[in-house]
Amino acid sequence: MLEGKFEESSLMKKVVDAIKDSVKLCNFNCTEHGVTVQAVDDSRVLLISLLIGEASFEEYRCDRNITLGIDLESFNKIIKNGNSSDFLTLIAEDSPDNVLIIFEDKKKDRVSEYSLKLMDLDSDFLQIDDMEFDATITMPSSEFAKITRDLKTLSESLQIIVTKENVKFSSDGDFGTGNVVLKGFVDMDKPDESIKIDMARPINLTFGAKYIADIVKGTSLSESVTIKLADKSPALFEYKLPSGFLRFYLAPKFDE
Amino acid sequence: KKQQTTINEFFPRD
Repeated sequence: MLEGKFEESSLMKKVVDAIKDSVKLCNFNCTEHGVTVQAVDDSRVLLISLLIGEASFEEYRCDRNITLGIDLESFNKIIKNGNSSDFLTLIAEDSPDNVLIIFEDKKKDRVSEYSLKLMDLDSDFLQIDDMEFDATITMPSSEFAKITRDLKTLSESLQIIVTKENVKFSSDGDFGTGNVVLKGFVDMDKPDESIKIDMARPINLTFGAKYIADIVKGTSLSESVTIKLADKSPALFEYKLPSGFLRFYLAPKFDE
Repeated sequence: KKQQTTINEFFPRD
């Protein structure tokens, strides 16, 4: 049996918001360590890897591994009904046909209970070994979201170029070009505002802008985002959770 | 013109 209670429903709301536009159906795999999701978008360009660690829950119990096949659009309709500050509890039997979603306000004078039908989904698990990256950038997630939105207006591709001194985001479109250059810096008072660039080898990669625009829907999960890049390899975009992470692996574009 | 790759080209199925 699964019983997981969040101190606030806001975490689950943000997670669903972050992934629902990339994937529609996915398995939530529940183990004693927490909840994981691995899913790939329909075009097979973007892979999502989510871990909501046991410590993200106020109370968590999962005796046996349980798979919840969830339609995220339906789940989102229900999860939106809770107030962000409500307790959120997920309950499922060992071989469940549905999952119970319970919201309780903190004064305990209102309890809302919903049941979501589960689906039997094919799981197609990809093996992601520890990758070696040539460059790692950590920056404020809101700044990365703005750069993505701004440059996406010019082109369907977004180029990321990392040199020793800086990182350049660049787009080249029909009516013009644009780029944003960031240098590393440390903000002692607000560490989350810092920009950290670690580079072992220079990087020049191009990605589909629409996929990055989907990735930045994770912005509300974390003050900062970490971008890991390697030549001719998928990029990793990571938003840290209180215990766990939401990772996006994005396949690059190459010259024909 | 750049060609989009897919994630399957990099990560094998388990």
